[in-house]
Amino acid sequence: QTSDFQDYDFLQFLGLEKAPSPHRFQPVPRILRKIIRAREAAAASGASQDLCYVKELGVRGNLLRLLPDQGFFLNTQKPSQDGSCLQKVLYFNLSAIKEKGKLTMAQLTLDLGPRSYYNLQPELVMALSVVQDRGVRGRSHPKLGRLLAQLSVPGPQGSLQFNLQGVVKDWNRNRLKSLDLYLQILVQEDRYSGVNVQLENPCDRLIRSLHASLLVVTLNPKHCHPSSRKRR
Amino acid sequence: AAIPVVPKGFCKNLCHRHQLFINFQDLGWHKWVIAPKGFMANYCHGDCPFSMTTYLNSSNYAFMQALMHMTDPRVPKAVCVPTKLSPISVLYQDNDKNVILRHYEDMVVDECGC
Repeated sequence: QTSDFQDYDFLQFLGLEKAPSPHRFQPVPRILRKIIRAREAAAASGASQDLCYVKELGVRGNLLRLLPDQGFFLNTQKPSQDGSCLQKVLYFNLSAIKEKGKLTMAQLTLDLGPRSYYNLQPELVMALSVVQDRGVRGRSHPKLGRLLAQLSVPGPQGSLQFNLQGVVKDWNRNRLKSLDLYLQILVQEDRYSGVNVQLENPCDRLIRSLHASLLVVTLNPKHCHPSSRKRR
Repeated sequence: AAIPVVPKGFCKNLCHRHQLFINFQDLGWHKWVIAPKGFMANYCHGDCPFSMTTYLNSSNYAFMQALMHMTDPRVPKAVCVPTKLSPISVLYQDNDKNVILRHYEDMVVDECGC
């Protein structure tokens, strides 16, 4: 009974209602492991640390949260009539950010999967937009808002990062409950045609290996103002 | 006045840092706390006689309070408190599949004093 009581208090102190019971661990991105190792090394050496600055990301903040994508694909058949290979609505549940304070970073990571060991990889053209209206899943196409990024990459090669400053501003203005993005990837066929080696369809590989996540950093001024003593 | 030599065995009752390690596995929290495995929940405990307040990393206030206690025992002795604290960072997963790295300041007692 006593240990339960302490458990409860300790969890409250950590900012949790109850002990999480995840079915399985999410993959922990390298950046978070790198930060915690640096913090542990600093603590072991007794070096003083600025808790409110994440030097690995170059932003102020004392809480980092990685949100998994909970969105859905719009087309999983072969390249559709407009040649796009992959259309996905990315959905991030921002209401998970419960603590007070302001957002200082929202970094989208798109992992397109490893480089293929064939040198000839189709060039990919990616467009990332804000979704204004998700429409009805599976029946209507989402209504798009502003274009956030458009780029071409010479084939899948690990993770791409996008700092979404507009999302940070919007969230600080009116604490959005969710973030919906629309990702479209087209395959530039010309570099790819005429190759007689039977390669796997790049769309299938992309659809299978795409993994998206959103890293958000929040700064709680109550914890981060140097002169404030925390209320016990 | 010469500082009285502290008699043998007297030290362990004096104000100092006591080490205590909280192992998250003992709490069953290793299922959701990714790192670290636990943390040092040290605490300060021990006596703060007048002799202590003159050379340990104690405050002037402690010296005065110990002096007043000697003059008038109704004034309580100086107390043993943390004088240097350090933060910890906890990497854990919540119920919504979010991975969270949170920093908590003033969690570990590095030094104690009167």
